[in-house]
Amino acid sequence: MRVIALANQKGGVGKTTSAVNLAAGLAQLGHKSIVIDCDPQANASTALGFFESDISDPFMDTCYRLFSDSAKLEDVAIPTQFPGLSIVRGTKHLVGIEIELVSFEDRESRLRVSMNASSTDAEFVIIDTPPSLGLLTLNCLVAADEVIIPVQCEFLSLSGLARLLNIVRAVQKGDNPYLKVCGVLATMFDSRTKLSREVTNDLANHFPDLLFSTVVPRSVKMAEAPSYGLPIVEYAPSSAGAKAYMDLTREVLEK
Amino acid sequence: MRVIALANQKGGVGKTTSAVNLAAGLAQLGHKSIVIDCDPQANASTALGFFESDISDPFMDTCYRLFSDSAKLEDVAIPTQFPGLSIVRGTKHLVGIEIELVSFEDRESRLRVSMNASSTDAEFVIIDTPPSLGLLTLNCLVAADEVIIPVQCEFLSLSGLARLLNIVRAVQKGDNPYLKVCGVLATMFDSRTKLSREVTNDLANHFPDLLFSTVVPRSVKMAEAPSYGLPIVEYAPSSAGAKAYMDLTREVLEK
Ligand SMILES: Nc1ncnc2c1ncn2[C@@H]1O[C@H](COP(=O)(O)OP(=O)(O)OP(=O)(O)O)[C@@H](O)[C@H]1O
Ligand SMILES: Nc1ncnc2c1ncn2[C@@H]1O[C@H](COP(=O)(O)OP(=O)(O)OP(=O)(O)O)[C@@H](O)[C@H]1O
Ligand SMILES: [Mg+2]
Ligand SMILES: [Mg+2]
Repeated sequence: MRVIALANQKGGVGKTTSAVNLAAGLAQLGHKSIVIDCDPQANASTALGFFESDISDPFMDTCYRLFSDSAKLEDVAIPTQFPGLSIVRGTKHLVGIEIELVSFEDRESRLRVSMNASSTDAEFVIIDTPPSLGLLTLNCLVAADEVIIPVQCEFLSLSGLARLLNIVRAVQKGDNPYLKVCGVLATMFDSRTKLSREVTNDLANHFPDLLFSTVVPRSVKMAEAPSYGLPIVEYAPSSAGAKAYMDLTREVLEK
Repeated sequence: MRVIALANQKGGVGKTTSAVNLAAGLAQLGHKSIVIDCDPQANASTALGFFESDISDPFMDTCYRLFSDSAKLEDVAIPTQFPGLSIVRGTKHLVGIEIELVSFEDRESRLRVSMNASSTDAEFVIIDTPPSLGLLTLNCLVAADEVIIPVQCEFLSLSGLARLLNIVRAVQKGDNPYLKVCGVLATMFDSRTKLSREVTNDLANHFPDLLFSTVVPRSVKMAEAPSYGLPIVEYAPSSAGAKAYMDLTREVLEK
């Protein structure tokens, strides 16, 4: 089982979009996958058609339990309408976890304990994280084998990358020596702007061996898909976004 | 003095861009303003030409001190190159504040204590917040008189709005009864897409008395400006983005 976290403290760079569409792509190619929504915004859950109002007990039926009482993945994962794809839903109550865990000795490895106790037959676990470097995201980096870093093709998104890679290195030296950077993914590339090309050139110069060759174009269909609760490969299978995420899926499978 | 926080836990919706350009617009119209960068990403500082590497002591010369030892604004505010506009720089070390404050009784009102002790002659203080509802953002909402909520014209950004307004109401019932919602600002509006129009219609239907009449269009010049350390009114004064932020500035002055 490969556990891959999507992380970047910069907001709005495509973490959720990449987590959902990579997991859907893997499932479509026959690799059973689970999405874990570790963001209190619960956008990955919304983007797959699940609403917080449908959850009878957010402390028991969601990702919250993986942090609070070391539940197993199979206790909280539920199937989606897409064959081979399951989800552990997020909840706004995850905000409380960041405060509750502070006093625990093992505050950064709670999620890993739950994951290690699990006996799911999924081949991939894809973890969506919030836009911060707090205890939720640290738990995800400690629990993961690999991290994919989406970077929007804009200046402000570039400026936080060095700091994120420092945090990844700190996690590798500390709780998770096995953590690898699976790759840096350029997102929302707009071929009409000089800015997009400058950013991708910068990424290629600074991180030549980390940058995925797949570049995800900016396309409104990508932004529309979550409102229908569908991954792009279902909402617009012949779109540029769907093709890019299938390319990314194949690149991840080859690593 | 009016203290206005820009807040939305959804990432990448234009909090920093709006904070910087509103403050620059106010300064240009002759209203002395200070930007406080309360985000560990320190993007507002970068967007005004300040780099974390230039700061000799990030614990003393930045926003960090407003939380750690109740410094006054005038102890940490420095002038920018734009007349009438000063800044309290952000720092990555703010991440530590979220953990350090947990055990304090007054953990949500540390910033307000500093602000109340200040004797600056600025007319406006504009606070940029991180994309979360943790202790940093709560401190900003408790310290502020008003909050502006930027909402990107996309579906995922809409889904978190109800929760944010609940938090604002909780702050109003608790530590800050005076907090008002100054307005909801539609950002990155793309007139070519149906999605943008649907989102602005939704906003107009659900929040008719909160929605600013100014709508900020998506424009690449807006995304380029921070890489030159310039607000849009300096970088591209005759662009649609500059016009929109001057319109917003006038609307805020009229409230
Ligand atoms: N390739 C794309 N083209 C156009 N829009 C996109 C693309 N990818 C994502 N989006 C849209 O951009 C917005 C930000 O993407 P997303 O929510 O996935 O980012 P995120 O990093 O998860 O944000 P957060 O930091 O809030 O968790 C969303 O409205 C999404 O629908
Ligand atoms: N009107 C606009 N048109 C085009 N791009 C924009 C516009 N406003 C902001 N941007 C760009 O969109 C990205 C997100 O904006 P910004 O960083 O201001 O959002 P934010 O809410 O502060 O993000 P975070 O949640 O990470 O703090 C940035 O790269 C910014 O330059
Ligand atoms: Mg997200
Ligand atoms: Mg910001």
